[in-house]
Amino acid sequence: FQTFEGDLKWHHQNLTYWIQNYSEDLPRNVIDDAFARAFAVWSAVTPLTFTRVYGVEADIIIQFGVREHGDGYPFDGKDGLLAHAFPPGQGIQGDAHFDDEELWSLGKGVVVPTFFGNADGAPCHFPFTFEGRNYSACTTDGRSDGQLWCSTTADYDTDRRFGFCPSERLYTEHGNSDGKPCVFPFTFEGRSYSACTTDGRSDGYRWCATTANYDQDKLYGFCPTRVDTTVTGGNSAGELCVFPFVFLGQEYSTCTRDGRTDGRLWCATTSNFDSDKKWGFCPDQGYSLFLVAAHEFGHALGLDHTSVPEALMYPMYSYTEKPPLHEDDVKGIQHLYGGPRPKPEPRPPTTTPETQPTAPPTVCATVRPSEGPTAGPTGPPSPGPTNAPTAGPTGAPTAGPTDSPTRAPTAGPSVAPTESLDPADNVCNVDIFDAIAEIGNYLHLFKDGRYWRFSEAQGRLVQGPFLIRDKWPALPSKLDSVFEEPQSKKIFFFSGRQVWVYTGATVLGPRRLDKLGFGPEVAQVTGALPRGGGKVLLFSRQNFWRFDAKSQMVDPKSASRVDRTFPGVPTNMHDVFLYRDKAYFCQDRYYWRMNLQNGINQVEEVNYVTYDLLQCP
Amino acid sequence: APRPRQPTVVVFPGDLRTDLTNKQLAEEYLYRYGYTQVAELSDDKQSLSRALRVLQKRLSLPETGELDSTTLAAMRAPRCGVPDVGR
Repeated sequence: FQTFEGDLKWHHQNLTYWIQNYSEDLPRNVIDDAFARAFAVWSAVTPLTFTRVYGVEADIIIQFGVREHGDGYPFDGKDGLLAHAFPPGQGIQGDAHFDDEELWSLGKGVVVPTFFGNADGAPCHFPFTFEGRNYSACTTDGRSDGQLWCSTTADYDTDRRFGFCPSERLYTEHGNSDGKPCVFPFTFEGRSYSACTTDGRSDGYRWCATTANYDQDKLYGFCPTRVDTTVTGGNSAGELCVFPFVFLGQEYSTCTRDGRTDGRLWCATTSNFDSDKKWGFCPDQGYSLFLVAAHEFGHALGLDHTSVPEALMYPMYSYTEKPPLHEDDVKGIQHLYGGPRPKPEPRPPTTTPETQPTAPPTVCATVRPSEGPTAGPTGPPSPGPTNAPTAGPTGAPTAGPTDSPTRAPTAGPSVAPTESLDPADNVCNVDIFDAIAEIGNYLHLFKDGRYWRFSEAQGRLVQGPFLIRDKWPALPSKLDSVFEEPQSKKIFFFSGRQVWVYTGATVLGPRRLDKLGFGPEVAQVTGALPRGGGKVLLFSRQNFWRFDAKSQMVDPKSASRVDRTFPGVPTNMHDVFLYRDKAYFCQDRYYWRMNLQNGINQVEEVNYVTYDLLQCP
Repeated sequence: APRPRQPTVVVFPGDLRTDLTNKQLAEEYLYRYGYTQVAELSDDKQSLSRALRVLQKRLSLPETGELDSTTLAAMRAPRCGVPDVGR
């Protein structure tokens, strides 16, 4: 084995990792699992532990990229160089990068999850036989509704196990159509489209309209990735094979090796290679993300390449189903970190603590939370609003296909793989919050009698939802605004023309707003900006007042217009709050952030509450 | 009996790799993975042979110092991008 010069190693054992973005080749949960198992290879033989976090503070940052991807060591397209990693240390040290022009799989071909059908969401089995013919991709053969399906065993004719493949005819992702399937043809900028398109977008994502007229209805969704017919390499990486296509005057309805000497399968990405010359390589076995990751993580822990061909740290890729660690690898890693900790004695399970939130504290974190700025849809195609987001996929499509390849299948979604949490618990599904406030270093987000919270100190792990009435029993479920007065730690809650003041567990109220000195014209308090020294700005739509938290009275003469003092923020805000010394003005799903410190009240950022404050996917 | 059709081989646009000669492939590989420094290789066979020997030893290949088929196959194999030699 070899280590890096000077035995570079980590000097703490509880290492953290962050999956910064995802390849489209594999379902995200498969990618998460592959990385977790790759880390487990090393934690099994060392005292090291690996915990997943969601931010740049991680020791090991995992990234998919192509060509030059920011570190000065460019990838080289399909095959050849698969991935690389940096030895332990700060910054980019310890990070692992994977070439996304490779086809990432589990080493035995594309992994295509299925929906509905009768196979419990099992992935497709390629190749499979149907009516005696061999299929290496999803097909619509045998169906009249055009739905793509596959067998989940090698032989559909005998086993009859099947599922439906990701397809824009079955569902769409993100966008603003709640996962509804595409409608073909649809009209966009006056043109008719009968397939997904990247037109109107600069990020290359394929999208479609979910009604017949996008120009009129502005309803759209992104088309699921079809890894079974997406090409890699060539000059159309990421596009789909088009069958049939014409090559040297002959028609092909499957991938072919014709025309090549290296025996690799390819297809055209238009209907005529002879005229268009657009092509790419068809999916092959791909590279096992688990095996390559285990190797790269060896580097990230301090191991260099070995000359033992059978070892995991040998530089060449080779697929194996056996456990990948060789004794050479074990000797190397234990030279750096020693052996595993003695296993703790088995203990009886502990009882869960009384007050549990209604969902695990990392709700947002486990639902594809890390699609950072480098990936993910950026909004509808132009000329619509370029940034209109939606709350993301809402689970299995509601309408399933209604018949099987040769006869009617079971009606869905009896077996679709769905998320185990109630979507209502998912903070990422909330469009607009009733109120948002920083209370005790936690940013609280209130909605319909419940609230979520997170703190920077805990890596923005969202906790909740909790029930408002459990902590503040006197409160109604619908709130307009909330603020904590920093000196007294009193928490003011506003709803309609009423106010409650909590000091710890004791409450004063409800009282009417006129008790605070507001006139009858003030129907609600929509926000508050604590300014220190017991002074707070209280907002009601376009106006705000100075409020003295000690006397608990506003100065009626201090009424001012928002737009005069805070230029650039919307006037019909539904919430205003202070968070880490920045003022946030919320309207619809967006916030306008203003830095009040420098005395120049200038908008410094406009973004989404869910995507950027909560970092939802 | 019909005569077997001679396969037509075409050059696919964007398929760069097929353009490199074996020697070019070797020089690029030896530099990329740390066996040679920039412009270290010159036309004399000695330096290439020396570098090949280092590579063959490192990768547990037969140490011939020649750009033989085994070595070329290794150079064409998918692999990790971390250099084998050097920092």
